Amino acid sequence: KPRQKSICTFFSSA
Amino acid sequence: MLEAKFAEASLFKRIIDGFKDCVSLVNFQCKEDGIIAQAVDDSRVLLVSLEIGVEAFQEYRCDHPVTLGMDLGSLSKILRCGNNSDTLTLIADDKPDSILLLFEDTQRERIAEYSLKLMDIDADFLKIEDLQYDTTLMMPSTEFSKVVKDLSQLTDSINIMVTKETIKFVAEGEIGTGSVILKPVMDMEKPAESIKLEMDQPVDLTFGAKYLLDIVKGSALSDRIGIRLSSEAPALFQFDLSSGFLQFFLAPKFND
Repeated sequence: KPRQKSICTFFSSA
Repeated sequence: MLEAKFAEASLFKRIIDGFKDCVSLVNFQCKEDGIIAQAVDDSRVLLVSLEIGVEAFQEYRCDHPVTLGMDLGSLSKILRCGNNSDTLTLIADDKPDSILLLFEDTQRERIAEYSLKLMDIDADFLKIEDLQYDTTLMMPSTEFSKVVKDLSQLTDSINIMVTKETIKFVAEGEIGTGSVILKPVMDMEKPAESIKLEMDQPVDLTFGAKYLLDIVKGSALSDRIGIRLSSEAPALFQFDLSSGFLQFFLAPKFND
């Protein structure tokens, strides 16, 4: 089953 | 001092309704050039980014930058108290404990005033860089909404595949399977009905149906939705305002 990625993997704190 | 007046309360109502079901606590950053907000849903899969430019307001004034932390559930209760055609003015001082919402019906001289207590919300502001996308789609938001709602009945994951001339949505569930295929089409008489596709690379991505159902709630904001997809980055779903936008960045599901 495909695993859900977290959005935080892609964006870092400004 | 912030004084931000919407010509119609319904615009702010539709903006808040567009994302209040996926995030609850939101910092609205008000500056000279408009209002921005950003929030990540509790499961950390969906990032909402809102920008309301000065042009979207009938009148706008913000002398000092101010952050308004609001519970969208509470805000939405107050927004329901105004009529859609009322003007709505948001008023806050420079170090506010609460925000004032003023609904005015200019025809009937009815004025309704509510204040909402503000909250200190500890939330990271994420840096959204310009991402590279493989595919860009523009389509009627009602069409996208229907596809998502229809296929979500079958499964908790929806697969979106784009090749040169075809956009294919697929659901494979326990009760059965479903797919919807759309092709780019230019409707000269009703341009809003057109489906535009720009593809650099084919994509084959899987998204949680639950999040797509949240995203399509933004459809009341615009009759068009922009969808940008990449194998390497979160998908971007965008509803444009007359000035500004409501964006949803959705992390895909991956096969390990």
